[in-house]
Amino acid sequence: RERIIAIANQKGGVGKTTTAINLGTALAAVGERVLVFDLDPQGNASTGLGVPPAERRHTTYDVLMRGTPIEEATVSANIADIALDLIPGDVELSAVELELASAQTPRRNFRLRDATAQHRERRALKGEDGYDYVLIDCPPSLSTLTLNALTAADSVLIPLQCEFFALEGLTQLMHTIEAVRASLNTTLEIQGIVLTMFDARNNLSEQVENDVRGHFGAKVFNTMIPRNVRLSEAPSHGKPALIYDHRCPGSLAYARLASEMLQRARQQ
Amino acid sequence: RERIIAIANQKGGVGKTTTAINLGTALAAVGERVLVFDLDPQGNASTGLGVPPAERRHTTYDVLMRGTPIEEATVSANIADIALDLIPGDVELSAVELELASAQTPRRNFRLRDATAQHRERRALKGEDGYDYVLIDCPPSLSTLTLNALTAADSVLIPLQCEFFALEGLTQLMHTIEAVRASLNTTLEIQGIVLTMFDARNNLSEQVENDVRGHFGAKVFNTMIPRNVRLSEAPSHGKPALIYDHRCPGSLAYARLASEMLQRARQQ
Ligand SMILES: Nc1ncnc2c1ncn2[C@@H]1O[C@H](COP(=O)(O)OP(=O)(O)OP(=O)(O)O)[C@@H](O)[C@H]1O
Ligand SMILES: Nc1ncnc2c1ncn2[C@@H]1O[C@H](COP(=O)(O)OP(=O)(O)OP(=O)(O)O)[C@@H](O)[C@H]1O
Ligand SMILES: [Mg+2]
Ligand SMILES: [Mg+2]
Repeated sequence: RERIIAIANQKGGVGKTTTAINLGTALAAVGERVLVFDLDPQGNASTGLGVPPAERRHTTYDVLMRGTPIEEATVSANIADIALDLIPGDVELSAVELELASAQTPRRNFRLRDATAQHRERRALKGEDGYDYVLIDCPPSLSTLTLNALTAADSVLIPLQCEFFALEGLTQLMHTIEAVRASLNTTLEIQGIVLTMFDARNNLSEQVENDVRGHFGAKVFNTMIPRNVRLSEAPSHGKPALIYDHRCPGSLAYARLASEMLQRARQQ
Repeated sequence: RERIIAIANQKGGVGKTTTAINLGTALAAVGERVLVFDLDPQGNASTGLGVPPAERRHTTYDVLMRGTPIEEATVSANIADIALDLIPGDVELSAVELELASAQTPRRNFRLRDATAQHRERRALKGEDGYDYVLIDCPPSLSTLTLNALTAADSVLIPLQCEFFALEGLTQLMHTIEAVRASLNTTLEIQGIVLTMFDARNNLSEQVENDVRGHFGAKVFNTMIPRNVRLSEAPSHGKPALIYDHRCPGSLAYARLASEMLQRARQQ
């Protein structure tokens, strides 16, 4: 059964997009059927998966606002011989907030949930399998786009940069997840917290790790993503780090994160 | 005369808050009268200037949405013997987008501009001097909060992280600035682009620097802010890096940035 995971954190620059791209690629590399949904007006996940703005005929804006079916908006990411699908994002998404607000639409936070539910029904009618994982890359805010992702998702994956400001924002994020669970999506779970940009050479990283593991226990993945410049070089080549340099520490960490996630899913 | 500078970039985690805190402190340290306006629902600038959530009686939300006068919402930041004022931010700000949208208010992007204009008038009537610099820390999006900042500002300071994704977002930001200049604020200028988290050990930083200087020339400050862990440690002590460790490379760079800015202002 398809599992929809929102990759969310309103703090900026914590590794949401890098996680969507590389976790998605690592899952696809071991045979999982993966769709990445780029819900960020910056469209970084689309660029990092090798689909530049000129190739984005349909986007997540079309799915949310124009009723374009998911299967029509999906393109295959250009990454070597790995099958991974993408619905690109683009700057039109930044208009969603105001367009949905002023229309006073009662279901403004359910647009994505309705679209994914209809997609599942159509697939089931045709007897086709769906995806194993749908990863939604969220923008750095708790606005209508992120609320749509949290309402459509089965669970939330929280990348947490090993920095003080990132830690400060975690409480707000947890409150928002609680509020969504109470009203918009009662079955929303926390997939886990993944520590990113961990730098063993500085105390701050270890302090944040100790704080977070102390507070959230088993919700925190054992796998940590180290700070690794190869992860930030890969997008300029339009490739996930797993393809750009599959032996670098960043790629190895995302491969480990994928297998830890699959292992946890089997145990449940 | 008071100069209002919006510190903006919709890309997350590029150093907007760190620049607001440390550039503000460096300007105040040399005798400039400075007000920092925390327009981010995360309230990071307030924390980094030593004003925790419990001490935020009035916030920028009150100024924008409840008509609280600026002088009433202002507190003095707790930083050693340097005079620097702050209007704190808090999570209530994340409601502004929807509250202003659904009210269909015609001047929803002028709330901050009106508040600062009224504040200047009141000061002039009393024969009081205003601030020399008002620095507005913006959230990572091009939403109503950032549009309010761009509409109220004399100029925009753009922190640009030396990374590929940050470079990709610059075009969108420039389009937005153009659009604001064309409709909401005809005199909006670009104060400059400041390269942040520059790491001389990796090629990516140098590539980004060459790209940006090649494209934007004199608009790019000569001063670059190096990646320096002391800058990210300081907020956990509730202090600007300039107070926490005034000799570290990060603090020295922000002191240089302040003097470069003052020098450029004198030349104009
Ligand atoms: N583990 C890492 N090591 C080094 N650099 C990284 C790592 N993870 C991400 N980066 C880089 O840090 C920057 C921020 O990461 P990314 O863009 O993935 O974060 P984000 O949370 O998606 O940002 P936004 O909030 O703007 O959407 C990017 O330039 C990225 O290439
Ligand atoms: N030059 C630097 N060297 C090292 N770390 C830095 C530097 N500048 C900022 N940081 C750290 O990087 C993280 C991101 O910086 P900061 O929060 O200032 O960015 P921002 O643009 O305000 O983020 P947001 O988009 O979430 O508002 C913070 O944890 C900060 O402490
Ligand atoms: Mg992103
Ligand atoms: Mg900030």
